[in-house]
Amino acid sequence: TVGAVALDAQGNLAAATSTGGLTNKQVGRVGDTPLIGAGCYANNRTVAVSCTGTGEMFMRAVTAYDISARMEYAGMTLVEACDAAVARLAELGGDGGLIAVDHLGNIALPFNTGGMYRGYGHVGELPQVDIYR
Amino acid sequence: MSIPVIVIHGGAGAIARSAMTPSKEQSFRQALTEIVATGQQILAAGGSAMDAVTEAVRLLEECPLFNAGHGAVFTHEQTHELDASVMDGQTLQAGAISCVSRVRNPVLLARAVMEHSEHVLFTGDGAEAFARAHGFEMVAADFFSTEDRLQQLHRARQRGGMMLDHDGAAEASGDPIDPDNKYG
Repeated sequence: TVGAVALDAQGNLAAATSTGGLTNKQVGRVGDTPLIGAGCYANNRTVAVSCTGTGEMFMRAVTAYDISARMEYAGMTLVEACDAAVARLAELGGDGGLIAVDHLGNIALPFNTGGMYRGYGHVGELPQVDIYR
Repeated sequence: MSIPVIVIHGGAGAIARSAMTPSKEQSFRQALTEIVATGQQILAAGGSAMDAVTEAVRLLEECPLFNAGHGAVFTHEQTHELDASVMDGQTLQAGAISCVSRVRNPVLLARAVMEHSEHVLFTGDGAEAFARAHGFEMVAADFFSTEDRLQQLHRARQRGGMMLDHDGAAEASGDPIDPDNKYG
């Protein structure tokens, strides 16, 4: 699975996610990637999110929207909301992570499994990439 | 005003950096760096967040290292099924497609659904009909296949399970599959 989130100069957020699914999956199985609110979500009032991992758990937790809701309704910061969402994911037995940027330009890249491929870059700065254990 | 920023991910796998060959790691790093830089250039030129994320994901789909587009994993039936979605935070408009197998860049189709349809999600034959109706590039079903992904499918079949995106331990260690990978 791949994805991207961004904040532009006009203060607008956007998210995109794309995948081939799981290796050896049953034909017709669909994960969280194309489900708005599960694997992809963006709202200028809160956050843009793209997820990757065990899709069924992201669907059950409605993870991407969960982060937005925690920020909007509970007043959590981006990091607090992302950490809580990933903890919820783990409670459900899900592996993976997500990327997120809020309306202020803060970013978060939480995960609970290895092999996470990430990159980010503010305009005017060098790109930062890493493969997280 | 906040500084524009783009963040990308290339998937989730059971394999950590320590299990990857140096050359493979360099390939991943280079691809990620170039794609982030492209997104930064779009934003620096005044492009929209939607344009930046669409192009970043399109480039990730074109790179065989990642599980999307060319380089996508195989289903149990040794086929490919691709899913994608986009969402615009300003308007709350969204578009998505699932289970397509002939559309070269699923993220572009998802965006077209958002921009040219009253609906949010099309799947399978309906999604591909929408693609044809809107002039999308269609490719042969094996366009998405790579030898690495085929070998990954064979290993998963032997183990009778499924795997997340990256099975780097096998090539790095010679082990047929990561013994700690609960998906395989």
